[in-house]
Amino acid sequence: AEDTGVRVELNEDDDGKKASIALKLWVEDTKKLKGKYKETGAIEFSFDLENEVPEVVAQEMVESGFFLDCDVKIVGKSIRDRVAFIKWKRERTVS
Amino acid sequence: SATAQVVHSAGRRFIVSPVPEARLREQ
Repeated sequence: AEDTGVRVELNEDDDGKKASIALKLWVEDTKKLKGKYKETGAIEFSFDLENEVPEVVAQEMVESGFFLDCDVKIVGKSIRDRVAFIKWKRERTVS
Repeated sequence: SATAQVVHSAGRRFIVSPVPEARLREQ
């Protein structure tokens, strides 16, 4: 995945079955963000792989004050890339 | 503990915790 400066990792072991998984997101490179970033630390949250949209979660992070609106795309893309990887890994495990 | 909780109006819970040190050292 592209290096967006925003890292998203699994925050629990993936059993390959649960729709909702715990993720952890943090900024590795503040220079890649457009807006001023306030160092808040890592953000832990749950994400439903089947029903949720990464960009919506990114928007919620903006509304919660973690990021500025101009960075919603980069945060959404970071989550989307990680979610795609988790889904790909699950499919590979099944097959 | 250094964790803090933010609950978005949509009901999602965000928990703020320290950035994993091991991850920082990887860079």
